Amino acid sequence: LDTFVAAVYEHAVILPNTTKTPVSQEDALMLMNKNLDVLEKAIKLAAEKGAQIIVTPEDGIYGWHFTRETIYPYLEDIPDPQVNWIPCTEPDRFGYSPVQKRLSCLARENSIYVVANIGDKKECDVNDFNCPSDGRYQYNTAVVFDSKGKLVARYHKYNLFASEVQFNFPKDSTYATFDTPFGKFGIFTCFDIFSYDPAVILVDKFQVDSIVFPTAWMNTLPLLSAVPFHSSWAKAMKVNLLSANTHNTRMQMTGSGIYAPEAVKVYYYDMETESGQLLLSELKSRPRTSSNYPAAVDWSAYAKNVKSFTSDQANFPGNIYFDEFIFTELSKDTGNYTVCQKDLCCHLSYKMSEKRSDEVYALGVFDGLHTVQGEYYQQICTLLKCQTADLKTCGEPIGSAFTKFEEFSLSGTFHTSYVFPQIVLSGTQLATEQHFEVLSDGRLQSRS
Amino acid sequence: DVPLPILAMTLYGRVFEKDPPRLGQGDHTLQ
Repeated sequence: LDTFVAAVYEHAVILPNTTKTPVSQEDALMLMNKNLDVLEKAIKLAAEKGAQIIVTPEDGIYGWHFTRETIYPYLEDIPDPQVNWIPCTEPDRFGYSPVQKRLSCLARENSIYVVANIGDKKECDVNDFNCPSDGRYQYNTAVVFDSKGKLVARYHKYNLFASEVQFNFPKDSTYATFDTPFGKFGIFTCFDIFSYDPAVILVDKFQVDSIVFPTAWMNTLPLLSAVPFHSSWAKAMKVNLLSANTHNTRMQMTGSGIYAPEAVKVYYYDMETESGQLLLSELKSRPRTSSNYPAAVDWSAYAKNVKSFTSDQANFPGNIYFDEFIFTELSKDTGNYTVCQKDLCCHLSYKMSEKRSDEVYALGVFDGLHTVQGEYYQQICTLLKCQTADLKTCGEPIGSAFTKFEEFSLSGTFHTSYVFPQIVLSGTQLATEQHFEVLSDGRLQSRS
Repeated sequence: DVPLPILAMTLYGRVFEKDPPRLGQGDHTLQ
């Protein structure tokens, strides 16, 4: 098939009561079945509308706030997909597995690939040096059932987020892929999107066409809101990304989408209601062969060869998500600025419709290791609106903006080929390909 | 080409070769 219809479901997860003692397996299943009742309606509706695959969120069946002990009743033993198993028709083959059976039947009865996130448990013994003291490994796991209900992929989340104390890190990275009539797919989960292993490897080495991405993503403006970041990943990595987020406004969780390399197909961001949402879009099965496949970008080509803009105004420090940036203020309605930290220099040229007295913008740069809730090295160039007119608030989250930019060009002397371009508009909405373009020399600029 | 009310415009680079072996295994956690 040249194209296919993809669906993602942003699910408002029904959460278990917080408890310090484990509930019974029956109570755990009752809670999971409540969530599966909701997912079932979404899966049926997606299939009726022609979708061939649907992605549901991380933590979408059992929720969160678990300890290692309290999540145990929610876990099932998930076998290697090589065993060739259809849980819907052989529910007892691998012991207690009611959730896998129900997911398999939903896929089979609706003739649709179903991607879901559940928990896997694997017993181990004293001969295993790494075996936890309670005698089992517990894994945050993504599963895929094909349109016949067969388990075709199992992925143990490799890069656990700091708060996931209920799960074990897999010893080695595993690469979960599955072939369909509509292209080759890869899987990773939430925090993995920051990683080389497995996220980049799935794309660069395994040459997948599409990624299915269950996530439970807490939005953090200005840089790491789900829709802008995930859509920029699809654009930069040049694959389809089917991103299903949980929906919980109290936890800042919203933002799901279907993203293609050449365009954002559809996205959902809603901090006003507590509703779930089904999204569907048609995608190219093999985007690498498309005529409008994005050209390769040399992200530092322009910036390394342009003379830095000089300014007599002082730079100032600011903090974004625990990282110390260097900023310079955009003091006029039109201008050119360069700001540098370590090996990274960022260049900005811009023209505002007018310079408002009640809004302050700054150009920021960061070149360093992020060390909170995980460690990863970043090089960032960002133009952002400060929270107030006080420069000390530059980098703090802000949701609305009235200053309009007629023209802009942003570039940087990056020492990596993995650069993700994003523009967030007032209301945390997304600027689309109609608004901006990325030139092959690495400039992110407005379309004229 | 409607002028854009921009909140943030970002080039977000990741330098993977300077990462630790696994992202979630840093020594620092959020207090």
